[in-house]
Amino acid sequence: VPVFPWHSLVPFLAPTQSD
Amino acid sequence: PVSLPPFFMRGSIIQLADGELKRVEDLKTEDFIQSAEISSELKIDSSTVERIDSGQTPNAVVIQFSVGELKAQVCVEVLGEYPFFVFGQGWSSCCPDRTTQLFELSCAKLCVGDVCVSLTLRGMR
Repeated sequence: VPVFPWHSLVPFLAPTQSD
Repeated sequence: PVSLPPFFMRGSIIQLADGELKRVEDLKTEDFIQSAEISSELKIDSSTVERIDSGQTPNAVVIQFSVGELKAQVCVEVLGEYPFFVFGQGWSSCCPDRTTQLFELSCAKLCVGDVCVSLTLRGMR
């Protein structure tokens, strides 16, 4: 049975880098 | 839009950062928060849905989020059935009927104003 890491389930939304 | 990943299927086994295993349909807001707290690289952000528009292809939607304290505007194009985890509510998508039909994952309607769990890298601001 495959096991998936928790962080696969939520999107990686990187804000534009500031300072 | 990317094709839908397998882990949203009801019954999929998800490993939290502390090693605990849970089914995707049993995940709670705290599971994401606690997992991010012990992660050295990832941080939870709150991403508020600002707009939902139709996308380039028939089932696609473009969701505009306001991400984190900086309220950075980020747009993503996904299939309408793609589920997001809303704080305090759980899985939600633009087409909850299709999500339930395809994944057997019970799902609420994603609406403008909903606050979704998202990730950023620690140390980035």
